[in-house]
Amino acid sequence: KELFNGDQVLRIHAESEDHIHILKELDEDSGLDFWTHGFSTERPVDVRVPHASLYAVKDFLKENNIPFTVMINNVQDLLDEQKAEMVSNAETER
Amino acid sequence: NAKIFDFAAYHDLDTIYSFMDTLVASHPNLISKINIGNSYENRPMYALKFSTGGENRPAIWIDAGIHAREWVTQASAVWIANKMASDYGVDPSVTSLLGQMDVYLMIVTNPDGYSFTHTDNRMWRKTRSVNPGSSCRGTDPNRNWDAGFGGPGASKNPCSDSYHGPYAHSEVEVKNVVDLIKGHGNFKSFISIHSYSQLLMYPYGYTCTNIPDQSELHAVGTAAIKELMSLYNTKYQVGSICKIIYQASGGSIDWTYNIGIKYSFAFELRDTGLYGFLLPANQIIPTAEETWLGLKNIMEYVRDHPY
Repeated sequence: KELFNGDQVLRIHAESEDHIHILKELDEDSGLDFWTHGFSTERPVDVRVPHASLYAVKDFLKENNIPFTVMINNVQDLLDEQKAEMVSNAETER
Repeated sequence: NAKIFDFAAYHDLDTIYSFMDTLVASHPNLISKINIGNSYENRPMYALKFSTGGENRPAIWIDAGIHAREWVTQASAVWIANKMASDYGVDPSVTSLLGQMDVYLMIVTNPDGYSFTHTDNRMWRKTRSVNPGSSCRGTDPNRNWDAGFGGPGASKNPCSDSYHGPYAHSEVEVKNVVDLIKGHGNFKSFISIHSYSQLLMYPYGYTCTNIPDQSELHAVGTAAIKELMSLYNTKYQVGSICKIIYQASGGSIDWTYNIGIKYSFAFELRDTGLYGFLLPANQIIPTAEETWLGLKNIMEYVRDHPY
């Protein structure tokens, strides 16, 4: 079972064509899981970043002055909640 | 039975499939379960056919879950199936629609991928086919259609989440739908449900050139999201895939539009800005309710504008 402990989902707000160009480079990094596609200044891009790459990616965005927020602080926590809810629902239904 | 099914919860593939049987059993004169073929790992692929009779009537296709991890789409489709069944004979518009047209609703369009999100990897998006020569599995089933296949916005790397596959319609899951649509020959609308981003899109994705019917489809989409937004004020945008998101080749609605199914749309359902693919189960019913209003508006337009 794939676990996502410490993975975060960052919501990145590109503000310029330079930012968009830099994000396209980031997209080449196959370790990142882009949840939304299409880089523009109108719409934020969400990307799940594995825990191991988190600091490097955040430093990279800061160095390039690309604003971002943390949309999901720990992916595995949400998955555990979802799983627990499904198990309890299944018990209720039984 | 369908009355005690928990629509406000995510369910695994077996539970969804047994719900389908329950719904068909509850509405034997309205709904039938069509096995359109099997998936790569040999799971049956089922479409629910809503029909009140007549051979090969003009029809509307709705699919959910072609991208496995977009769980709110399969869950919403379960609720919508039940809603359409219970509204027939009660809601005059639904009764009129099903009196003239058939509706095919495919709740789990990528059963192998959906099953894999429950057992192994909740973030899985693609099919589960083996890519010869690569340790990475799966093809993005929404980059595998014969419409600008292999063009921009799809990857030739089997390890990429947007890998287009070795050739158009290489994925049996895609081929099964293609064969049904071509074999039937009288579909008037094709609507594919994805999440997330709160968008209602029309072709093209593989090019930013406007389709000939762009103004009509934009107007239909605008009216549909007005209905959708009226319930919970969930903000949606309307536009072509290429212009509103980015150039993405090999998508299903480009192929359906190009074979003449004019009313081809793709929904990207809500995420309310916080959860992405991990939308909590307590948002399933509100999402399904608002989506139904948009869907119903499109289907009414299709019913009233035969071509």
